[in-house]
Amino acid sequence: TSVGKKIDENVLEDLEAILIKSDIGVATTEEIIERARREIERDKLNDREALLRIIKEEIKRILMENSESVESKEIDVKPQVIFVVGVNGVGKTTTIGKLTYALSLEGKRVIVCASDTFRAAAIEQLEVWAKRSGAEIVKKSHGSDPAAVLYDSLEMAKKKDADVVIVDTAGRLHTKVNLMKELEKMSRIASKKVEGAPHEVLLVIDATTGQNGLIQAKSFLEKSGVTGIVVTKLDGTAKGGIIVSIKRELNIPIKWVGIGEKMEDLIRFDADDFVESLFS
Amino acid sequence: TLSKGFKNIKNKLQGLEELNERVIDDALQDVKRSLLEADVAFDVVKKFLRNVKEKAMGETVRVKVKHKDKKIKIKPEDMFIKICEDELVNLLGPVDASLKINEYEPTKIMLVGLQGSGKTTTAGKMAKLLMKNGKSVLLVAADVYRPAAIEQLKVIGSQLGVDVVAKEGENPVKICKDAIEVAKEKNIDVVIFDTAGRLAIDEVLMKELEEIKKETNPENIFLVCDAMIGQDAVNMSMAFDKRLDVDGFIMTKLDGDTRGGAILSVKEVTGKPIKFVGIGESLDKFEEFRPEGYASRILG
Ligand SMILES: Nc1nc2c(ncn2[C@@H]2O[C@H](COP(=O)(O)OP(=O)(O)OP(=O)(O)O)[C@@H](O)[C@H]2O)c(=O)[nH]1
Ligand SMILES: Nc1nc2c(ncn2[C@@H]2O[C@H](COP(=O)(O)OP(=O)(O)OP(=O)(O)O)[C@@H](O)[C@H]2O)c(=O)[nH]1
Ligand SMILES: [Mg+2]
Ligand SMILES: [Mg+2]
Repeated sequence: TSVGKKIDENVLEDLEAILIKSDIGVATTEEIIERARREIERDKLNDREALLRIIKEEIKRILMENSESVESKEIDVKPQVIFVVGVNGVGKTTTIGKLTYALSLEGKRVIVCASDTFRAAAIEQLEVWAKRSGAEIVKKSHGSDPAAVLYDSLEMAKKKDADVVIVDTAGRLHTKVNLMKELEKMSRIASKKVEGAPHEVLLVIDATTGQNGLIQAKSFLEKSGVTGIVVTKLDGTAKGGIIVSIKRELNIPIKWVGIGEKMEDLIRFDADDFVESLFS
Repeated sequence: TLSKGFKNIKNKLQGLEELNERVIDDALQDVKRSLLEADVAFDVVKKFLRNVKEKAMGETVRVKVKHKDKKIKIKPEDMFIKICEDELVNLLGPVDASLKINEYEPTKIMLVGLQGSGKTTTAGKMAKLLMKNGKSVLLVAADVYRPAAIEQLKVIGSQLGVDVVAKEGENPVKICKDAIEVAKEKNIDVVIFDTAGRLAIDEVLMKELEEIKKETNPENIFLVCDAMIGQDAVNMSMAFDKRLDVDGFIMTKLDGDTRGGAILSVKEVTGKPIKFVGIGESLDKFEEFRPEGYASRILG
């Protein structure tokens, strides 16, 4: 009936507002709403509950489609080399502390590489995390070449038969050409020293980030390669919806979620939980 | 300075003799999309569109009446875009980089905000700016939680030749109170409190900020906000403002390519001014906020 159709328009607008307010973005929201609209008309649906379920399913589909298992491939090469990259202040160093802790619980021997040689007390900050999480740290003096620290850490890893090397990099806005080039150089050095390295490049995205997060992901994907996303600060009020657009447009899997500032506050990404929290 | 969002609107309106409601509504759809893509808060966008429509409708009536049989002087698309830009500059402004100064005692500046927004770096930038204007500064490390936070501020202090008050594991409220005494003893003009990043929903830590405010009575409380923040800018700024009655915002990391719609959002929902902007990592990358520089960036 035409009355039923009118209800759906208002309900669709309310749901559109929820999606926009969670930073899912205009284009992705339009696509989700459009698909939902077609399904409603096709199935002659008329209640908000059915519509909400359709929208949730659509978002889950975007998040889970095409992404091979979140487990990084069991690599025979040792050490596995993980770069952690992203713009300033998003939680890279803290995430490395958490990741090291998670790996150490699995019995892995981890070396952290202090390749942020630029920011005040960045090395000291990583040292605290290394101590807390049971990793060994490789560092050089403040201001030294990040690639030189990387090289040393890969040497050390081979010498000590470490399982994983996690590389902390300086925060960098993707618009800074020379800083992005620095990452490319580090990738080259890693690949020369360890076959297939870096095996994992984790882009850290702050859950409060708006549409610039998609531009960040595109840039880092292009310049340094990105094999997975860590979304941090999801313990706040921000919904982190930008990762839906990132997944939809770039198909980068979301691997980890930061939910606090302590060592244990890192969990594997779960699409169902994420989608439920969008609407809570 | 129009980029593709507004080029679209210009093309749509080009060649029209006049604006009417239908044409305005159509152009407003493009404005809505552009502002949401720029991270302006959803409800702030709605309000902006209403204001612009009202002015645009008013303008068409005025122009029609004034130029009864003559050709309209301003092209409709230019008029519409000017209304949008003027409205945005009007909402963002006026310029206000003022600091409340204490005539008899050290002036206090308290920096607060979410984790990673740039508070510690901004403390250094603020100190450098004040020193450039002949003021002496004391930096206070009130973040006792983050690994090497005190060390970070000490490095900044030594780069500037500024003393840093710090005490590992001490209560931040006490640190700030004691720092004021140090500033009085040493006859220092300005004290800057660098606080730990925190979530606005963290009851314990928000109470800590209220306690620092109550015990030290800072003349200036600035909310340091990352310019790439999205829709959460509304929740965040309202929560901090409600608890602390902030004096203004400092938007950081504007040297990137974020459109910065949060600038409009936080100003609109709290009424508090944007005082300064951070435009780089080094301590000289800091300036007063001037709205005209950001209107076209946000509008697109
Ligand atoms: N609430 C919350 N805070 C977090 C989370 N992850 C990191 N943080 C905080 O965010 C702030 C910045 O974290 P860092 O690890 O220094 O971020 P970074 O990306 O290494 O920063 P730069 O190296 O300066 O670019 C710190 O206060 C962390 O405690 C999280 O999941 N939740
Ligand atoms: N590009 C750029 N980077 C900035 C700017 N302001 C701060 N940063 C960087 O952002 C990151 C976080 O800065 P901090 O000063 O540690 O942030 P914070 O708010 O004190 O962080 P917490 O104490 O953990 O809450 C660092 O890498 C800074 O160098 C800016 O205006 N532009
Ligand atoms: Mg770091
Ligand atoms: Mg800090």
